[in-house]
Amino acid sequence: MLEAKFEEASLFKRIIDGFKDCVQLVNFQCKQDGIIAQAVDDSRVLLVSLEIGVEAFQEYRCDHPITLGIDLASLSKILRCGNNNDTLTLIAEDTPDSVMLLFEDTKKDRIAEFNLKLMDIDADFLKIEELVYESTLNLPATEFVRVVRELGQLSDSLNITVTKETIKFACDGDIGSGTIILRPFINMENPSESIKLEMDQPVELTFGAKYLADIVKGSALSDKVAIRLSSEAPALFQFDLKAGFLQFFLAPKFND
Amino acid sequence: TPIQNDLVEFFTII
Repeated sequence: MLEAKFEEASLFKRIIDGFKDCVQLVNFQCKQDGIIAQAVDDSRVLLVSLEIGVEAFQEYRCDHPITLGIDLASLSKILRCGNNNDTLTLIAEDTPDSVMLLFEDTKKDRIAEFNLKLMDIDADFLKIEELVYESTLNLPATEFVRVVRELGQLSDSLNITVTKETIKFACDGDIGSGTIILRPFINMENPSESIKLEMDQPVELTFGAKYLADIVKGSALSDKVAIRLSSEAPALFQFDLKAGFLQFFLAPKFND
Repeated sequence: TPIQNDLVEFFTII
């Protein structure tokens, strides 16, 4: 039996909005210590990995591991039926063929109950090794969104070069080119505006702009993004939750 | 033009 209650439905909405545009059929594995989900996009270039810890819930109970095979497009239709500040409880039996979404508006004593049919999704589960990354950046999610939006309109590839003191985003497309250089700085008044850079090795990688345009949707979850880079390895873009995270692993392009 | 890598070659399927 699974009973997972979000204090606000908006948290689950933002989590799903963070990755529903790049993967559609996802197995949510509910366990004693929380819910995890993993999916690879159709082009096998982007891996999404979600972890929601027990502390992210107002109440959480999961007696036995339960897998919920969900079509995110269908789930989104139901999530639109709840108000952001309703509580939302996910309820499922041990071998479920559907999952109940219960929205409660405690002020107006209004209760809405939806059942979403589950799917049998046959998806590989990938082991994500703890990689040692050559460079790690921490920057405001809004800055990352802006860089991706501005450079993504000029080219379908976006290059990231990290050296000792600078982070350079660059693109060079048919209509023109662009370069944005960021430097680490600490904003004492507003720490979330700080940019941090840990560089063990300089690294330069090129990524598909269309995948980055999907990844920045994770900024609905956190005002900061961690970007971890290593040559010849997928980059990790991580948005932290209060308890858990939404991770995107993106394979780089290589110059032929 | 840069060529896109496949991701799955970087991970092991369990």
